[in-house]
Amino acid sequence: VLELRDVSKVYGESTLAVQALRGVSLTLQQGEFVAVMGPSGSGKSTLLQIAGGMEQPSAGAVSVAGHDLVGQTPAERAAARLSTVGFVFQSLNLVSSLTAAENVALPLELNGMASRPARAAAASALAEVGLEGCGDKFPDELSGGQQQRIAIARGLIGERSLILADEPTGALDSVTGEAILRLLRAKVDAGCAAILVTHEARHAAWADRTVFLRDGLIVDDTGGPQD
Amino acid sequence: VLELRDVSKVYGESTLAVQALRGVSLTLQQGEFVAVMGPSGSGKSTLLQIAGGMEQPSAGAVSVAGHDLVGQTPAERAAARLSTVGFVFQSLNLVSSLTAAENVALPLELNGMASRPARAAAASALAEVGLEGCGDKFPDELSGGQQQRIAIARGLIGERSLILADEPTGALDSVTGEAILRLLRAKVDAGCAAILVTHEARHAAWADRTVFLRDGLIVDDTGGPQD
Ligand SMILES: Nc1ncnc2c1ncn2[C@@H]1O[C@H](COP(=O)(O)OP(=O)(O)OP(=O)(O)O)[C@@H](O)[C@H]1O
Ligand SMILES: Nc1ncnc2c1ncn2[C@@H]1O[C@H](COP(=O)(O)OP(=O)(O)OP(=O)(O)O)[C@@H](O)[C@H]1O
Ligand SMILES: [Mg+2]
Ligand SMILES: [Mg+2]
Repeated sequence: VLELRDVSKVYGESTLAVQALRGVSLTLQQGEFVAVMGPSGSGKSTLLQIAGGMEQPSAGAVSVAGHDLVGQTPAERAAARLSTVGFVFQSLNLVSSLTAAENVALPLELNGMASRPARAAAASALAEVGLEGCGDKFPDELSGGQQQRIAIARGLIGERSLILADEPTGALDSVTGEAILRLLRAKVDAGCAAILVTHEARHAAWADRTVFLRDGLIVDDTGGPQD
Repeated sequence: VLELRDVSKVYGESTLAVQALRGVSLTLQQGEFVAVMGPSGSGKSTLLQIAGGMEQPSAGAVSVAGHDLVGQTPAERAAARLSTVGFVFQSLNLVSSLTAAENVALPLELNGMASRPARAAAASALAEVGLEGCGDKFPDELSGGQQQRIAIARGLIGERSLILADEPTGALDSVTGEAILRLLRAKVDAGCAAILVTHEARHAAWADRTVFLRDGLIVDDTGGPQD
C-alpha cells in the first residue's frame, strides 16, 4: 500500500537549510499498522506529509497503492489522495466556517458523493468518536478535544486504503484516547494500512510495530508483531 | 492571587444552551500550583478562560490579584491581565506573521518594554524551552511540538503572579514534557501561582494538588500536598 524508498527532505536554502529526513525507507502492506515515535522536531510529521502526498520529497521515491507520487502533478496527487488516503493533521485543519458534520462529510463530497448520504455517514462517524448531537456546532463552539475528534472522524470516514494519523489523541483524556485507538485498530483489521504518530508508548502498543525517528533518521524498528 | 466563587458559565441561548461550569469555587495563594484534570468537554478550558479574564462568567465572582474582574470593562480586564497573567492557550494562538522571538516578546512589548530588551528576554526564554536558534523562524516553519514550546515561552515570560497553562505538553514527547514541567514548577517556587490543565497523571503529580472536573462540576480535590 505504501512504499518510501530512501526519502530525504530539506526545508529552506543553503545556510538556512534544515534536513528534516535523511534517507528514510518504510514499507506498509494492507492490514499493517505501524506507530512512529521520536522527539519533537525529529521528522515525524514530515514523514506523514510525504507519505500522504502533501509534501514533495527532496530525494527518494514514494508510491501509494501502486501510484508513483513523485512524478505526478499536484492535481494528480490530490485526486489520488482523495480516494486513497485518510489524514488526521497534527494542526487539525478544520474549516471554521463549516459545521462539525460538514467538516466530516467533506472528503466524501469532494469525492463525488451526494450531500444527503455524505451527511448521514458524517453523523454516524461523529457518533463513533463520541460526538453524537454535535453535528450542527461550529468548531469554535467546541472544546479542544472535541475539535480533535472531528478531525479524527474526518480522517477515518469512507473506504481508505491508507490512514495517516499525526498525534490524534494529544488533546484527549486517556479513556477517550483508548476509544480512538480501538477505532483505528478496527479500521486496520478491516483491511486498510495505517501509520500512527504518537508520544504515548501505550498507544504505540496498539500497532504491529513501532519505528523510532531521531534527527530525520530511523534509528530503531521493533520489527515483528509485539508479543 | 486567584479567587473563583460559585462560578457558572452557559454558552448559547435557551434550548441550545450548554452548561460548561456549574457553581465552581477555587482559591489559589501565591506559590500554589494546582492541576486540573477531567474528560474532554468537562469545562477545563472554560475555567481557565474565566480565571484569566478572557471569558465572562454567567454567574459568580472572579478576582485576580485583588481586582474584581466581573465589574470591569474589557479594556480594564485586558490591562490587568497583561501585567498579571501568563497564558498558554490550548489552541496556541501564535501570530503567524511574527517570528518565534517576536511572538514571545509580544507580552513584554505590549506592557511597555522597549524592543531590544524584550527581544533579548525572548531569546533566553526560547533557550529555556529548548529552541535556541529558532528565534527568526516563523511558526509555520516549525514542527507542532516546537510551536507549542513557543506558546509556552510566551506564557511564562516576564514577572507574572498567575500562570494558566492549558494542556501545554500535549504535543511533546515525554522527555521534553518533563523539562517543561520542571520550568513551570521553578516559576511557582519563585513565587507565582499556577493552574495546569493536563490529561497526564504524571504531570499533575508536579502540582501541589489536583482538582477533577466532570460536566462542569468539581467532583474531587486531592486537597493537601501530595505525599
Ligand atoms: N465558544 C463556545 N460556544 C459554545 N459552547 C462551547 C464553547 N466553548 C466550549 N463550549 C462547550 O462547553 C463545554 C466545555 O468546554 P471546554 O472547552 O471548557 O472543555 P475542556 O474540558 O477544556 O475539554 P477538552 O479536554 O476537550 O479541551 C463543552 O461541552 C463545549 O462543547
Ligand atoms: N515548513 C517548514 N519549513 C522549514 N522547516 C520545517 C518546516 N516544517 C518542519 N520543519 C523543520 O523540520 C524538522 C522536522 O519537523 P517535523 O514537523 O517533521 O517534526 P515532528 O517530529 O513532527 O515534531 P513534533 O513532535 O514537534 O510535531 C523540524 O526541525 C522543523 O523545524
Ligand atoms: Mg509533528
Ligand atoms: Mg480544553
